[in-house]
Amino acid sequence: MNIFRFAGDMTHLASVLVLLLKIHTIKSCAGISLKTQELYALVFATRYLDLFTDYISLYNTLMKLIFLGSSFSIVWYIRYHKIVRRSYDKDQDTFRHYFLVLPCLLLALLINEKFTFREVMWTFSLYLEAVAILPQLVLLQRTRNIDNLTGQYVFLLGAYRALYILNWIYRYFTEPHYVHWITWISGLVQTLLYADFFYYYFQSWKNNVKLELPA
Amino acid sequence: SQSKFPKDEL
Repeated sequence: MNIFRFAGDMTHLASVLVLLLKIHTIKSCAGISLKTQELYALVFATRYLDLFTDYISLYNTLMKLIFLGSSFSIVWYIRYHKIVRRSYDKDQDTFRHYFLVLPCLLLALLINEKFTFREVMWTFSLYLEAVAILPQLVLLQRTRNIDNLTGQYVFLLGAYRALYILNWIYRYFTEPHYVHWITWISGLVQTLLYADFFYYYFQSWKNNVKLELPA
Repeated sequence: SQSKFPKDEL
Protein backbone atom coordinates (compact mmCIF):
# COMPACT_ATOMS: atom_id res chain seq x y z
CA MET A 1 0.00 0.00 0.00
CA ASN A 2 1.26 3.47 -0.89
CA ILE A 3 -0.04 6.94 -0.18
CA PHE A 4 -1.39 7.37 -3.71
CA ARG A 5 -3.47 4.20 -3.55
CA PHE A 6 -4.68 4.96 -0.03
CA ALA A 7 -5.63 8.49 -1.09
CA GLY A 8 -7.36 6.99 -4.11
CA ASP A 9 -9.35 4.55 -2.00
CA MET A 10 -10.33 7.30 0.44
CA THR A 11 -11.39 9.56 -2.45
CA HIS A 12 -13.44 6.72 -3.89
CA LEU A 13 -14.98 6.12 -0.47
CA ALA A 14 -15.72 9.84 -0.17
CA SER A 15 -17.53 9.84 -3.52
CA VAL A 16 -19.73 6.98 -2.35
CA LEU A 17 -20.43 8.69 0.97
CA VAL A 18 -21.32 11.98 -0.76
CA LEU A 19 -23.80 10.15 -2.94
CA LEU A 20 -25.30 8.20 -0.03
CA LEU A 21 -25.48 11.45 1.95
CA LYS A 22 -27.37 13.15 -0.86
CA ILE A 23 -29.79 10.28 -1.41
CA HIS A 24 -30.29 9.35 2.24
CA THR A 25 -30.60 12.83 3.78
CA ILE A 26 -32.39 14.95 1.18
CA LYS A 27 -34.07 11.83 -0.29
CA SER A 28 -33.24 13.04 -3.78
CA CYS A 29 -31.33 11.54 -6.68
CA ALA A 30 -31.81 14.53 -9.00
CA GLY A 31 -29.04 14.65 -11.55
CA ILE A 32 -27.81 11.15 -10.69
CA SER A 33 -27.75 8.54 -13.47
CA LEU A 34 -29.25 5.23 -12.36
CA LYS A 35 -27.50 3.63 -15.32
CA THR A 36 -24.07 4.62 -14.08
CA GLN A 37 -24.99 3.30 -10.64
CA GLU A 38 -26.11 -0.02 -12.12
CA LEU A 39 -22.91 -0.28 -14.15
CA TYR A 40 -20.85 0.37 -11.03
CA ALA A 41 -22.76 -2.29 -9.10
CA LEU A 42 -21.89 -4.72 -11.92
CA VAL A 43 -18.25 -3.53 -11.85
CA PHE A 44 -17.92 -4.37 -8.15
CA ALA A 45 -19.87 -7.63 -8.46
CA THR A 46 -17.49 -8.89 -11.16
CA ARG A 47 -14.34 -7.47 -9.62
CA TYR A 48 -14.78 -8.75 -6.07
CA LEU A 49 -15.54 -12.38 -6.90
CA ASP A 50 -12.60 -13.32 -4.68
CA LEU A 51 -14.20 -11.61 -1.70
CA PHE A 52 -14.98 -14.89 0.07
CA THR A 53 -12.22 -17.04 -1.40
CA ASP A 54 -9.11 -14.96 -0.76
CA TYR A 55 -8.32 -12.92 2.32
CA ILE A 56 -5.80 -10.15 1.74
CA SER A 57 -6.35 -7.81 4.68
CA LEU A 58 -9.12 -6.48 6.86
CA TYR A 59 -8.86 -3.20 5.00
CA ASN A 60 -9.26 -4.91 1.62
CA THR A 61 -12.25 -6.97 2.72
CA LEU A 62 -13.89 -4.03 4.49
CA MET A 63 -13.55 -1.71 1.51
CA LYS A 64 -14.93 -4.35 -0.85
CA LEU A 65 -17.97 -4.80 1.37
CA ILE A 66 -18.49 -1.03 1.54
CA PHE A 67 -18.26 -0.58 -2.22
CA LEU A 68 -20.52 -3.56 -2.93
CA GLY A 69 -23.03 -2.61 -0.25
CA SER A 70 -23.19 1.06 -1.17
CA SER A 71 -23.45 0.56 -4.93
CA PHE A 72 -26.28 -1.97 -4.65
CA SER A 73 -28.12 0.07 -2.02
CA ILE A 74 -27.88 3.20 -4.18
CA VAL A 75 -29.42 1.27 -7.08
CA TRP A 76 -32.14 0.00 -4.72
CA TYR A 77 -32.82 3.55 -3.41
CA ILE A 78 -33.21 5.04 -6.90
CA ARG A 79 -35.27 2.14 -8.21
CA TYR A 80 -37.56 1.32 -5.31
CA HIS A 81 -37.49 3.91 -2.52
CA LYS A 82 -40.91 5.57 -2.69
CA ILE A 83 -39.57 9.11 -2.20
CA VAL A 84 -36.15 8.93 -3.86
CA ARG A 85 -37.47 7.31 -7.03
CA ARG A 86 -39.73 10.31 -7.66
CA SER A 87 -36.67 12.52 -8.20
CA TYR A 88 -35.13 10.15 -10.72
CA ASP A 89 -35.28 11.71 -14.18
CA LYS A 90 -35.71 8.61 -16.34
CA ASP A 91 -36.58 10.68 -19.43
CA GLN A 92 -33.15 12.29 -19.32
CA ASP A 93 -31.17 9.24 -18.19
CA THR A 94 -31.46 7.50 -21.55
CA PHE A 95 -27.92 6.28 -22.27
CA ARG A 96 -28.10 2.71 -23.61
CA HIS A 97 -25.74 1.33 -20.98
CA TYR A 98 -26.42 -2.24 -22.09
CA PHE A 99 -24.48 -1.32 -25.25
CA LEU A 100 -21.48 -0.80 -22.99
CA VAL A 101 -21.70 -4.15 -21.21
CA LEU A 102 -21.47 -6.45 -24.20
CA PRO A 103 -18.45 -4.84 -25.93
CA CYS A 104 -16.61 -4.80 -22.59
CA LEU A 105 -17.38 -8.49 -22.10
CA LEU A 106 -16.26 -9.35 -25.64
CA LEU A 107 -13.09 -7.30 -25.20
CA ALA A 108 -12.39 -9.04 -21.89
CA LEU A 109 -12.74 -12.40 -23.62
CA LEU A 110 -10.27 -11.29 -26.28
CA ILE A 111 -7.77 -9.24 -24.31
CA ASN A 112 -6.95 -10.52 -20.84
CA GLU A 113 -3.94 -11.61 -18.83
CA LYS A 114 -5.14 -15.19 -18.48
CA PHE A 115 -8.17 -16.92 -19.95
CA THR A 116 -9.81 -18.07 -16.74
CA PHE A 117 -13.30 -17.19 -15.53
CA ARG A 118 -12.09 -15.03 -12.64
CA GLU A 119 -9.46 -13.27 -14.72
CA VAL A 120 -11.92 -12.55 -17.57
CA MET A 121 -14.53 -11.28 -15.08
CA TRP A 122 -11.91 -9.11 -13.41
CA THR A 123 -10.76 -7.72 -16.79
CA PHE A 124 -14.40 -7.12 -17.76
CA SER A 125 -14.85 -5.10 -14.57
CA LEU A 126 -11.86 -2.93 -15.50
CA TYR A 127 -13.16 -2.20 -19.00
CA LEU A 128 -16.67 -1.57 -17.72
CA GLU A 129 -15.51 0.78 -15.01
CA ALA A 130 -13.63 2.81 -17.61
CA VAL A 131 -16.89 3.63 -19.42
CA ALA A 132 -19.38 3.40 -16.53
CA ILE A 133 -19.36 7.18 -16.02
CA LEU A 134 -20.64 7.91 -19.56
CA PRO A 135 -24.38 7.83 -18.73
CA GLN A 136 -23.70 10.16 -15.80
CA LEU A 137 -21.69 12.63 -17.91
CA VAL A 138 -24.38 12.63 -20.61
CA LEU A 139 -27.03 13.27 -17.94
CA LEU A 140 -24.98 16.14 -16.50
CA GLN A 141 -24.88 17.82 -19.90
CA ARG A 142 -28.66 17.60 -20.06
CA THR A 143 -29.21 18.70 -16.49
CA ARG A 144 -29.02 22.47 -16.53
CA ASN A 145 -28.23 23.30 -12.93
CA ILE A 146 -25.98 20.66 -11.39
CA ASP A 147 -26.27 20.69 -7.60
CA ASN A 148 -23.09 20.78 -5.53
CA LEU A 149 -23.32 17.25 -4.15
CA THR A 150 -23.71 15.76 -7.62
CA GLY A 151 -20.75 17.79 -8.89
CA GLN A 152 -18.64 16.73 -5.91
CA TYR A 153 -19.65 13.12 -6.39
CA VAL A 154 -18.52 13.04 -10.03
CA PHE A 155 -15.34 14.96 -9.24
CA LEU A 156 -14.33 12.55 -6.45
CA LEU A 157 -15.19 9.55 -8.61
CA GLY A 158 -12.88 10.82 -11.34
CA ALA A 159 -10.15 11.90 -8.95
CA TYR A 160 -9.87 8.45 -7.32
CA ARG A 161 -8.76 6.82 -10.58
CA ALA A 162 -6.33 9.66 -11.29
CA LEU A 163 -4.73 8.92 -7.90
CA TYR A 164 -4.61 5.23 -8.84
CA ILE A 165 -2.57 6.19 -11.90
CA LEU A 166 -0.01 7.82 -9.59
CA ASN A 167 -0.11 4.60 -7.55
CA TRP A 168 0.67 2.51 -10.66
CA ILE A 169 3.54 4.80 -11.60
CA TYR A 170 4.91 4.54 -8.05
CA ARG A 171 4.59 0.73 -8.04
CA TYR A 172 6.17 0.46 -11.48
CA PHE A 173 9.28 2.22 -10.19
CA THR A 174 9.41 0.54 -6.80
CA GLU A 175 8.32 -3.03 -7.50
CA PRO A 176 10.23 -5.21 -9.99
CA HIS A 177 8.07 -6.81 -12.68
CA TYR A 178 5.05 -4.75 -11.72
CA VAL A 179 3.51 -4.39 -15.19
CA HIS A 180 -0.25 -4.41 -15.80
CA TRP A 181 -0.96 -2.82 -19.16
CA ILE A 182 -4.66 -3.73 -19.15
CA THR A 183 -5.21 -2.05 -15.78
CA TRP A 184 -3.13 0.96 -16.73
CA ILE A 185 -4.74 1.63 -20.10
CA SER A 186 -8.27 1.12 -18.72
CA GLY A 187 -7.51 3.48 -15.84
CA LEU A 188 -6.05 6.07 -18.19
CA VAL A 189 -9.06 5.95 -20.53
CA GLN A 190 -11.37 6.21 -17.53
CA THR A 191 -9.58 9.30 -16.22
CA LEU A 192 -9.41 10.95 -19.64
CA LEU A 193 -13.20 10.67 -19.96
CA TYR A 194 -13.41 13.07 -17.01
CA ALA A 195 -11.03 15.57 -18.61
CA ASP A 196 -13.67 18.04 -19.79
CA PHE A 197 -15.69 17.62 -16.60
CA PHE A 198 -12.57 18.42 -14.53
CA TYR A 199 -12.00 21.50 -16.69
CA TYR A 200 -15.51 22.90 -16.19
CA TYR A 201 -15.52 21.85 -12.52
CA PHE A 202 -12.27 23.74 -11.94
CA GLN A 203 -13.53 26.77 -13.87
CA SER A 204 -16.74 26.89 -11.78
CA TRP A 205 -14.67 26.58 -8.61
CA LYS A 206 -12.17 29.27 -9.71
CA ASN A 207 -14.82 31.75 -10.89
CA ASN A 208 -17.13 30.76 -8.05
CA VAL A 209 -20.02 30.15 -10.42
CA LYS A 210 -22.54 27.32 -10.75
CA LEU A 211 -21.13 24.24 -12.48
CA GLU A 212 -22.56 23.90 -15.98
CA LEU A 213 -21.43 21.61 -18.79
CA PRO A 214 -21.92 22.85 -22.36
CA ALA A 215 -24.65 20.93 -24.18
CA SER B 1 3.83 -14.06 -14.08
CA GLN B 2 1.74 -11.03 -14.69
CA SER B 3 -1.74 -12.08 -13.77
CA LYS B 4 -2.19 -13.37 -10.29
CA PHE B 5 -5.06 -13.77 -7.91
CA PRO B 6 -5.96 -12.44 -5.45
CA LYS B 7 -5.57 -8.93 -6.73
CA ASP B 8 -4.29 -6.70 -3.98
CA GLU B 9 -5.86 -3.51 -5.39
CA LEU B 10 -9.54 -2.63 -5.05
